[in-house]
Amino acid sequence: NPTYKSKDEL
Amino acid sequence: MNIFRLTADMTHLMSVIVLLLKIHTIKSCAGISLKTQELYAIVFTCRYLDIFTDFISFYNTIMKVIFLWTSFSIVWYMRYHKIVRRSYDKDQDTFRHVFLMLPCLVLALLINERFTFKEVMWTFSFYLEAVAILPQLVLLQRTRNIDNLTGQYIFLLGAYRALYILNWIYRYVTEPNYVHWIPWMSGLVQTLLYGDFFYYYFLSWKNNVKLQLPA
Repeated sequence: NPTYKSKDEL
Repeated sequence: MNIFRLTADMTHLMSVIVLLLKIHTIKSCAGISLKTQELYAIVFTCRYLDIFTDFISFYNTIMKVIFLWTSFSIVWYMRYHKIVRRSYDKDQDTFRHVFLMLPCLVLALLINERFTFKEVMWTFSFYLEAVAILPQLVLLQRTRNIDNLTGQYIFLLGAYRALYILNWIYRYVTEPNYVHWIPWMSGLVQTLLYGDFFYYYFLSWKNNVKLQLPA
């Protein structure tokens, strides 16, 4: 889902 | 991935390595706040809950494992290693975790991107990371003598978040609808908290004198 894509930072 | 974020992650990794080197080689944690280290372990635990459910990249997963492993190792060294623990100054390191964790948890319950457990924990980890350095900065003011490795550790820790801000600006400019107020605001507060430390660190470097924070 899109939000987890945005959680690509550490 | 952009150069700002890569440099930021490497700076963050360097800060952890500097601290582990200090603790592992000279077997001392003088001047280091266990409270801050424990808060960082909590920050990474709450932020990386998705480590087994959402694979983003090898880099992402490897770095998460490294940060989790090193943060818990540092806490273990300072608490249980028979030599290191002797150099821990528990009488000076008295900042109460709960005074930082509770407000961050309440704020994460109120202000978040989605009201789910993982999302609230992720948000809580950003708010907590912003203030996690406070026990360490308080300890520095109390103990006065700041050895080089400790000074470098804190400088790198502050620099990594400042570099993340450059990364967020870069991504905001180059990626359509990339907007994340929670990390941005938390990261800004976190970097500002290092402000006076950076100032005195720069002065000590410029005048080539030992780093001293005003009482």
